[in-house]
Amino acid sequence: EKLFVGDQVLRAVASNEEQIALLRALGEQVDLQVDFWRDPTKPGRPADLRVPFSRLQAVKVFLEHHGISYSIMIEDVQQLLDEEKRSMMLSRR
Amino acid sequence: MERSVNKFNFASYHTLEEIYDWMDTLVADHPNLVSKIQIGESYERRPLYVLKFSTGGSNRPAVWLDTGIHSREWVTQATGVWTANKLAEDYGRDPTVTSLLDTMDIFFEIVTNPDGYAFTHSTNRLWRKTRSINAGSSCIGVDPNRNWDAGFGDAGSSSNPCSETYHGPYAHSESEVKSIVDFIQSHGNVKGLISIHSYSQMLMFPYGYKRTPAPDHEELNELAKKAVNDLAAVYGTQYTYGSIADTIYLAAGTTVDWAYDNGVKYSYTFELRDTGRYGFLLPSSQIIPTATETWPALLDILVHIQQHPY
Repeated sequence: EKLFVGDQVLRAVASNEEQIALLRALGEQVDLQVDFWRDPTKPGRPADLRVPFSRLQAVKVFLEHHGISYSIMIEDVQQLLDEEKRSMMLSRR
Repeated sequence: MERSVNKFNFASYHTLEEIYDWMDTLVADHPNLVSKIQIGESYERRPLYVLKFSTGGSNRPAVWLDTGIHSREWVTQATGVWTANKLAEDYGRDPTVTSLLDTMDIFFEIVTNPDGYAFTHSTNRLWRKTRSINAGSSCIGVDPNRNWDAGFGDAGSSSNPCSETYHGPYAHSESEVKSIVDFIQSHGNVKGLISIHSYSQMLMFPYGYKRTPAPDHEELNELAKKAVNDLAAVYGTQYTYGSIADTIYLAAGTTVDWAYDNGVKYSYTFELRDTGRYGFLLPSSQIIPTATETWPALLDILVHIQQHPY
């Protein structure tokens, strides 16, 4: 089973079209393995990207370097997945 | 396992097997209203089941509903189960639902991408696409909402099999998509289609593959406005609405564009709530509030279709 320990989902908000293009380019960088949960669409609209733990620093440096504001929407994806599994087990029991 | 729909916990996420089992109990509990039909098989040969809500008649005007075409969007399949149960329970009790089902049929595919859904339970919770093998690539799967013959391969879809928006080798290459195409075309009297996704809180209509407004833009936009207002009235969840191209971006090869281009005038796609924090991992405690707030919006669209035959 694929684990997502330490993976985070960042919520980035581009303030202009240039930053939208930068976010899209980020998504194209295969080595960063960014998984957009919510694609960049318009300035001011949130874009959510799941980033593997090992790529977090690089992605955060990219966002900060280009002045793209972001927050951490999900601190640890695996924790939420574990909770989800626990609640299914409880419901089933 | 208790074989009664009342024992089914709608406030929990369920496996594919549990949902398929539950379908049989719903049919058993409402034999004069609900039947289960199979419209095809998935890539990995799982049955594609559709619940048919009909009180008789012959080839009545029909509405197609689907949830779960992107497998990781779990709140959509769960909302599908709750909504199907609501339709069955309310028939004969709620005058609006009764009138709807006395004049129209509803076809509801709850797990539209069963391979992907099974894979989210067994191996990768965040799987989105189908599970078909892409010749010449180690990457698996096609985005079933970029595989429709409506601007196929254009902007907003990718020709890279490793992309989450890979459109596939050709339009309708995915049996999960082709089965719906064949069903709707052979039925010939489908008047509305609602494809349910999560999680950006939007209600959208054609077009996605071009910026030209659809011929029915004004009517579709007004109905969307009413629907999102009634949805917001339940828990205050704010939605945006409009054509796909205006609301998010150009996205080619989508379900609703194909339906619209093939004569289904009332063609909508929902993006359900995320309450701002969980994205695809919406806690199961949010399933019933999500389904409950979505219901009035769905009903608005169904009633409008009923009252505006074409």
